[in-house]
Amino acid sequence: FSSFPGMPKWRKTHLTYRIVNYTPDLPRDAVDSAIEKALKVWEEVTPLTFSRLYEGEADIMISFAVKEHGDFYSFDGPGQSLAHAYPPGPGLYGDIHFDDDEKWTEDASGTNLFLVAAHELGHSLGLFHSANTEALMYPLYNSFTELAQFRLSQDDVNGIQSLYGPPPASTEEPLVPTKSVPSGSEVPAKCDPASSFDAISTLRGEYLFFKDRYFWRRSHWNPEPEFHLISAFWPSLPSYLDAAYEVNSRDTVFIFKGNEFWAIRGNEVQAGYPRGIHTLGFPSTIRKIDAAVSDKEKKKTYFFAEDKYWRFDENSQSMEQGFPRLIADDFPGVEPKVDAVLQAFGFFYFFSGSSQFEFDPNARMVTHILKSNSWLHC
Amino acid sequence: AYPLSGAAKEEDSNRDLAQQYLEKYYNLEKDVKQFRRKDSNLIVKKIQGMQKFLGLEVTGKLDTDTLEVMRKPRCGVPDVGH
Repeated sequence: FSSFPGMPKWRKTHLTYRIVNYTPDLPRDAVDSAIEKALKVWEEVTPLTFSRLYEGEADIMISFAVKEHGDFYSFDGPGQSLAHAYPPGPGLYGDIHFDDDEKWTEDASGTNLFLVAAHELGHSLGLFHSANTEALMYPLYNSFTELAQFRLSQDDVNGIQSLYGPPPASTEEPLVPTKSVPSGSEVPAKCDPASSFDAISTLRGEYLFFKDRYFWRRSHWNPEPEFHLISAFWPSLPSYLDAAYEVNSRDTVFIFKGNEFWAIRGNEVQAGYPRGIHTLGFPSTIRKIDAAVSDKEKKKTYFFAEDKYWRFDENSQSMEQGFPRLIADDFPGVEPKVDAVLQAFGFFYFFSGSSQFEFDPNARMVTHILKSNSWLHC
Repeated sequence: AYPLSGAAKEEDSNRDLAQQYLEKYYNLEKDVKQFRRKDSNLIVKKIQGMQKFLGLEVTGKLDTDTLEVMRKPRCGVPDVGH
């Protein structure tokens, strides 16, 4: 990686941006979300945060133009130069110009706006080009980048963190005890006795424990769970999830947040998602679910919301009649609200706050109560 | 003047492409003459610098791979600091 000569960088961590005009190639909201996604790429690995202005002078002014457009670098028609940006500073500095003689697209059929925007934002934040062909800051546009799997290379992360450092409290075990529920900017502590999880799922034999913007990954071969940003594997997924579960027979993990859900296979988010949760058969009164687990033997998926649960038949792909039922009636000893559920070794593990209830479905009773983070060798 | 043969024309356009590319992204001074002298040491060095940065074989010549890369879409920010 490299920074601009003189190493210009922003002297503040909260920056503003403004989308000054739009390309006719895409709907406005597609441009908005491409830019937001590109900002998030850098937000995740630095202390930087961004907010949008709709008028006046922002730090990063984003515009589309063709040929000569008022600076010293006129564009060159379709091809070659796609966009350019200026290093941090006042006025023109920090700004991004896209060549509107390119065909801007949301996918790879033309020039992908998200990918180019993420690169140009690297310049707006002070990164120069990288000679690492795997890096986002490599100067040539790589149309074969797997968009769903996009992740910053270590070279990019090293470069931007050489300017701004890592996200706050970047060590996994923060030096100072965090509050029981870390706020957005803190990193969750694995062995915090009060720790809880947002969602838990298996994935091809591994266990994923989601929390805030991160997840712990527990595999068979590595006793020490790995710790990652969700966006490092699935950039288009939200954070602060509600629920997650794997349907083994479909080699797919379903991720829920609010009234939407995504399908992921490995680290690829499947096309056609997110979908609305009501397409699964929930009543419109349900705004979100708290937890879910799929019983691979019975091919039934259980959805938990507040003190009730639903059962979904994976064969007929429909919600079963006679639901919702009360959790307390069929899972005695499990206290709502349920944060996450895991099926393993013939038991169901219900996670609620810092407690975990091991439930034996045959005996229909709770057999153990453990700490939620016992799976992380705490 | 003799009409340029196809090969000579192509060579000319390749040199033009390379000259613009090096001026735009590798800080080459805009000076037509020096580019005409193919063996100009400065040009060879600039071509080698570009090939090294972009991960190409460093030949100092406008070989096929180098010409192909120069035709690829890219960011408009130079690779060498002004």
